[in-house]
Amino acid sequence: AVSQTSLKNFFKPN
Amino acid sequence: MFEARLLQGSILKKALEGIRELITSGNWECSSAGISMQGMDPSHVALTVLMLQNDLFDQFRCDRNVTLGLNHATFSKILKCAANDDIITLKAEDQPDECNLLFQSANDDKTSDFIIKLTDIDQETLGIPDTEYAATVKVPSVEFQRICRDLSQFGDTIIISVKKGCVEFSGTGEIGSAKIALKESGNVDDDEKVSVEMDKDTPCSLSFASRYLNYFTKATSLSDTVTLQLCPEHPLVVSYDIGDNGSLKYYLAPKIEE
Repeated sequence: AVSQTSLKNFFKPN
Repeated sequence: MFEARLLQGSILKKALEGIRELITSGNWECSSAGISMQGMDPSHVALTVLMLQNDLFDQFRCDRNVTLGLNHATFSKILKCAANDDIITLKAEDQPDECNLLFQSANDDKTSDFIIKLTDIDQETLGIPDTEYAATVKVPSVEFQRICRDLSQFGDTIIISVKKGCVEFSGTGEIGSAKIALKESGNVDDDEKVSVEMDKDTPCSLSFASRYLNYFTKATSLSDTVTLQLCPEHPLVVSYDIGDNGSLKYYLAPKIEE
């Protein structure tokens, strides 16, 4: 099954 | 004092169409360089980044950095009062609690003056790391819009695959499946052109939520072409250029096999 990832896994808060 | 006059007011109308359904409100940061706005959807799946450089405006003044916290539904309602060929001027004080919008008709026989109240928006901004993308694909924006719409009938996921000279969009669902391939055009230098650039010729395939791709295509009228940038297990970048002095970019987190 494919699951949706979160952008927070890739981009860090400034 | 902040004042920005946009001869082509329709740019702002079109940009907001591409934003308002993804982000309910945002901080529009005004500096001497121009206006920028970044926001994530509530599920943290898509990041929207608008950049309007000062050169896009025929008059631009920003003495101190100003943050305009705008509710996008309200902003959109007001912008709908502007005609497509109106000149739009945005004005605000240095520490504003409201923003003034002035619409002037092309032949200057009608002016409309609106005030939008600003809100304090506590929004975190994300740092976007420099990424070496494995594939960069340019397609006519109307074609991309159509493909996203057509494939959404088959399921909630669209797979984008890039191989040498070709980009393929596919979807599978209970009713069946679909696969649409666009081949790289020859040496045609126009907006109908499809171009596929790959780093190291390694095929790249990623899955994305069709719902978000369809939201992004609301920005179609901003540009004749759209650029897609892919990198394995990385967010997709979907960019609409606003002339030479601006862009509306979307970053979409991929779906990954568990």
